[in-house]
Amino acid sequence: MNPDIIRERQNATFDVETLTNILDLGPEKTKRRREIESLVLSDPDFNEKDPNFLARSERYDQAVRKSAAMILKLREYGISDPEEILFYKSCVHRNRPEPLDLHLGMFLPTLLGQATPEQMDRFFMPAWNLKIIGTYAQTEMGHGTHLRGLETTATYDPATQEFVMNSPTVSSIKWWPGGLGKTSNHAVVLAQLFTQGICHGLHAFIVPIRDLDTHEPLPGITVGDIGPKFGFSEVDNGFLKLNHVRIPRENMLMKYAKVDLDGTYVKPPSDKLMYGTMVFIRSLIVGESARALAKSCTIAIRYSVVRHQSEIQPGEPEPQILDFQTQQDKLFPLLAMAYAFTFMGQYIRETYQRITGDISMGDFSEMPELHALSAGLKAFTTWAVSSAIEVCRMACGGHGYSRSSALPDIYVDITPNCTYEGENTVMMLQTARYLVKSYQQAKAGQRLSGTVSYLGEARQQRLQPQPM
Amino acid sequence: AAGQTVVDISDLASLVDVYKLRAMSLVELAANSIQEELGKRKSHAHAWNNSAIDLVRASDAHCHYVVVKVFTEKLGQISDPAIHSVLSTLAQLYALRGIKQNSGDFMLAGLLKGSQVLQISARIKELLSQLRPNAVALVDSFDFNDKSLNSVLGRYDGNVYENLFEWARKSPLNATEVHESFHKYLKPLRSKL
Repeated sequence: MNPDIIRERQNATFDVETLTNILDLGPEKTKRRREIESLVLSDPDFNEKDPNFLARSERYDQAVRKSAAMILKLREYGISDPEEILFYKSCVHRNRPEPLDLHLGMFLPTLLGQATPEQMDRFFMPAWNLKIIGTYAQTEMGHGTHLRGLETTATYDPATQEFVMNSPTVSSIKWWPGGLGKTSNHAVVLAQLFTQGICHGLHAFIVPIRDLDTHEPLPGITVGDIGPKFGFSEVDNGFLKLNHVRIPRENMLMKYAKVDLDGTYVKPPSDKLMYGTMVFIRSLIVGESARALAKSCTIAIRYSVVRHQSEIQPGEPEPQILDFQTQQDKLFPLLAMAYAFTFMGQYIRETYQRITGDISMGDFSEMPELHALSAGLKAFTTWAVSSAIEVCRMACGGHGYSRSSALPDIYVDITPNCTYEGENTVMMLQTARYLVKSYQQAKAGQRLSGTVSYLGEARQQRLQPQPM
Repeated sequence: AAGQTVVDISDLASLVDVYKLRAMSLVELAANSIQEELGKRKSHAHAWNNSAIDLVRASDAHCHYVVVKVFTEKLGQISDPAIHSVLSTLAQLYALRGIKQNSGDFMLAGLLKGSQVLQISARIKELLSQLRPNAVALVDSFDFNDKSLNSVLGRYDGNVYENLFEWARKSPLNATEVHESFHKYLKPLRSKL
């Protein structure tokens, strides 16, 4: 053990384990987290070659091998709690994204949130057993966050009771979904629904894209990997072109909106229900960002007590670089931010669970608040964390540039959060729409609830002059 | 309210309040901007686009307020005095750093005096010194396993340099003492020069 770091630990004024328990939301959760971590890290099936020294195809191959082993082990150990699955997965893949992320994180949750009981019977168990491997194909080559601009069409044909899925232009080719290129055999495809000659907007459809046995692309399907990216080397982000592909009527996710046999369209109770999975992911991203920043701070602060450089007092030995005020000014505000965002991640996850519980009971009243808050906080935290990781990297001087520091990998795997599940500026504008609407309601004398309730408070009532 | 709404920079509740008032002020500013644009007979869509910078800023301020509020509320749930103290220092640092970085907003809204910006800078320096002895313990509390962190610089035992050297030696370029490119390109080049 390095003597500097031993001395640092002796200087602490609080009990580290107690704070760890607070961050984990209780000692039992800490214990369970460590059990899971130990299960993975002591398992030789999850040993890996250092990905820094592998080509991309090798990294994908290694990740698929580990994902396959992971699925078996999850069954073997009976781990079924979603939070525990997520943690197990993050240990297996050392917090790197992996080929089954979209299957576990979006395809299954979409089924749970938007499938009818009959659709659950048909799709869920095959998906749970990986016979069906799914992804979530929303973004198109020419269209991203603005969902109404998506071009892919699903036209209902009452004669055959099928939807005809089509990519009418090059810009409508689905682009970027994780796991789409080589891993998945199904996709939840977001497409503009046409029935009885009328466009009813965006709806979700389960589209088979590869043969379940041979894994060959199905007729009318053009599918593949989009190529190397900034990070995400383990994931086969893909493209998908649909050439008048026919799917049964029952493949439209119909828990809320419906198309009857004759093509009659039944509206959902709320337009926003379609985006439930995205809101779920956005709420997870806040905690994920906090975790990436916490890791970066851990690396930069530990290194800053080991590294000695330059002089504070001429003639004296080189001090630990964390003794320089400028180094503290770089890193401690980021450490504070890591804690702030960790607590924020816990808050938004609890809020998501509470409000989705209400939604499942038919109470949609807090849904706009959830949408606005998850969008804004996702943007706020990912922007801040991307910049912060870069500061951590620079704070480690020349060694921060080495892949051995892990900082380059943390950075490239977290910055895409700024653009996926909604580009950040657009997310901020969605939040603003809710804020302005709430402000106008408050001005009109309506009572507000939730995080915007302050917009209805009289300004001078709350802040009194304080002694300086 | 300008001139009266002076923040007490050492009181977290007061800091939460100014973040709330800053958010309120920026939401109001953005809403007024839309009204002004509409007054110029712009369509609502154009009024919205011409106010978009203000709108993003309003959202940012709202989120910042929520984060500061949630952090402060979390402190209320922590009973261990030593941990409460160190997290309170972090919360103050987070809040004051945000005020310093966005001081224009706070001053424009009459929530902060120019002289207080200097006070905040001085207070931030105090907080940095207070945090220094606990810095490693605060990151240890995140409890990242070395394998999971996968960082030579961030190792728990601090043995950075020996492991950095060991890691470098694993580079595929070091698989042979002489890389094949020397025989393929550099050596033939020499004979041509």
